[in-house]
Amino acid sequence: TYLCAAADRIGGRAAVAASRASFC
Amino acid sequence: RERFRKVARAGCLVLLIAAGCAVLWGVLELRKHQRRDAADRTLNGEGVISPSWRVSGDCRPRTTAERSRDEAVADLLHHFDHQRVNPGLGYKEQYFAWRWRIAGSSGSCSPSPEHYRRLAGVLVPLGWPKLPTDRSDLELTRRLPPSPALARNLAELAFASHPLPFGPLEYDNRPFARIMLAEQGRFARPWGRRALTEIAPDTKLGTSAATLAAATVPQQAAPRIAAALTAMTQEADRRRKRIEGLKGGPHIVYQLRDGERLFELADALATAGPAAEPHAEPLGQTF
Repeated sequence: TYLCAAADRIGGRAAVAASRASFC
Repeated sequence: RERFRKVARAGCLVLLIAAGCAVLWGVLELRKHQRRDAADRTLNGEGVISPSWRVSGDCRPRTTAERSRDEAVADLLHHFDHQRVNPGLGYKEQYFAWRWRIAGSSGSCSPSPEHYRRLAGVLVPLGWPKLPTDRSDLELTRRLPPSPALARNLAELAFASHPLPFGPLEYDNRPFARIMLAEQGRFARPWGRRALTEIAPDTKLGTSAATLAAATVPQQAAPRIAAALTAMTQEADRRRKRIEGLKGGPHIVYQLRDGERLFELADALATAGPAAEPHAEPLGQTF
């Protein structure tokens, strides 16, 4: 969840990568 | 025959000395290894430090009984000497540092901000927090209003030249102090450049320096944190290839400690805010 939350906070491509990850 | 006996005796002696040296060397190596493990546990053994935004959440207003309890504990201020460490001061720190909202929406809100302002007015001019023996005083700084003096006091701990052990496992308190310093916002800027030079992917001191640098000099910090993330993913990739070469099939390539450093770096990158976006590629690769 740390990784997913960090990616969501950054937004953009990072958030897209997080949305594709099965564990997010 | 006499000569043969002498040579044999000397040979046995040499063998005995060599065996003794080998045992001694083994014992010394083992102790060195144990010391290194203990130092690593002190410096890097603690789990991921939760940033403020993860700790706080919804809360319910404090009841009359709770408010009256807050007043009673705050009154300890008048009965205990703040110049010295004493049980009254320690209890008050623990009370006001308590994570009131940890229980989520069913948890009580923190005591009134006025209590924290009064506490800051008394404690911060005394150079507090000083050499913490537990976490309460550092946890409490998270709730006090940020100020240049509090940032200066925190920086003394955050950049101490030796570990500041706390708790039964003697974890180092410096990384937590660095995170608390990062939460001082613009008052932490004087330590941004130093934090920038201490960013590292493999130690808790290095990842907490990354958070501090991201909070203070985000434009310079973001590419360096991204480079640290890349170093970690590349190392994991090398490890994966090595393991696959030996056994075949997919394997877990991040060890627990690496995983924790990875979370900390990801969080540090996010702390850089909009400056992180152009450098977020390594985080994407991590997924």
